[in-house]
Amino acid sequence: LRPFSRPRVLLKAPTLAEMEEMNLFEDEESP
Amino acid sequence: RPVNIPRREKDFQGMLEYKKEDELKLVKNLILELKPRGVAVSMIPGLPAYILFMCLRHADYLNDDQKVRALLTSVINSIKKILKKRGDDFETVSFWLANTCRFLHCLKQYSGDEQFMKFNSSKQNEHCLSNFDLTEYRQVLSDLAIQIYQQLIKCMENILQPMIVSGMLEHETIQGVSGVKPTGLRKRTSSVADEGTFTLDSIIRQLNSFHSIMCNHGNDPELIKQVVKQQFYIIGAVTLNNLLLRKDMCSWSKGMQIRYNVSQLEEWLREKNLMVCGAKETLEPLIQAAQLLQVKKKTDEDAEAICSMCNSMSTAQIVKVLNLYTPVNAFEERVSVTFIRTIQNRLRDRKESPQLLLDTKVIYPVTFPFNPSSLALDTIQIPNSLNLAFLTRV
Repeated sequence: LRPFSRPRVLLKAPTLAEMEEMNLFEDEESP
Repeated sequence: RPVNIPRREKDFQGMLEYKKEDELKLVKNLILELKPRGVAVSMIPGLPAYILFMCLRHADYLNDDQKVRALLTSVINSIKKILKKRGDDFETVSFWLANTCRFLHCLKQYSGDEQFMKFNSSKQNEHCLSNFDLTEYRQVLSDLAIQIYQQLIKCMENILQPMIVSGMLEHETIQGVSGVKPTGLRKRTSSVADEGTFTLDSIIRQLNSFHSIMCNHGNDPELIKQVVKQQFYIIGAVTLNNLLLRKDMCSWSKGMQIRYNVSQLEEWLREKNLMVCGAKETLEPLIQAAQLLQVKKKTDEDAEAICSMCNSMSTAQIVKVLNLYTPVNAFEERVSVTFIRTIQNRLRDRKESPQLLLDTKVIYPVTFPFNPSSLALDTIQIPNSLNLAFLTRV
């Protein structure tokens, strides 16, 4: 029996640039 | 009598459990504040990538898509952030290139996609992601790896560039070859003081340093080959460009010195088992220019031989070298205008760009061939020095 026969759910990903906008950190360098 | 029975270690599934609120602490300790020269030295190569992937596996196991997304976003942004902060440090960039690639390889190796499972052990197959398909995130990570690679090349260039002209052209290691300096030619000195002058040895030492850093960080052998090819391209292009601009570099003896230097670089490739990475080929225009300085340049037969020998140089470059060629010793002669005309006529039908100088900023396209690991995730232990005690092995 194959342990991973269940189809996985595709997680849509933002682009690298879009991801930057979601930055969760406070930028220490910015005023 | 008490018997010392070794306790069987708990069976782990190769996952790391973490609380949602510890996600920032995780990326802070493992990415933002980790010094490649500090605790990272004694770790197994790629350990941060494995740890992050084991955390991701746990979020996947919980079937918590928000936790998976949040972790991936934090990881990617933290890597970008550390590279923004320390992007001029070769070690930091090499370290995160190795770990980003390892993380990407893990996402493939444990994706459940058969094409990436060929080399997995049955235990590794049990560690595949069970709920989510992260194909799109793999693309984002691959884009990130390309950015880091380009940054690594820039970083390497900044270190190497100041050494090239001095080490490849100006510094003479073959004693007594150059003989008398061509009259009327000023000996150009670089802005570096004599004791700071770079030699071919400085270049080779620097290549060794780049190579050992990249190996120690666990960068893939195929990736290291691409970096070395790019390094050799830069060395060849900067050297040739300077030769094409400097009369004092266009003599028979400089040809000899350049050929010797190139042979040392080839020897370095051989030592490192990198002869088939395309690096040597990038030096071809420089090798031909050095040969051009040394061959006879008089008869029609000489012209024919030069045209077939210099197939990696453009007509503009060949003509320029011939024009700049400066006799140093009595047995050498200046190249006649008629000879140069003959060469130009012979090469008239070549289809090529009229550009004289090589573009030293060109970066060859990079690829990250899949490189699965034989390491079993359930055997990975986290050193205390990483300050990740809030993670629980599952």
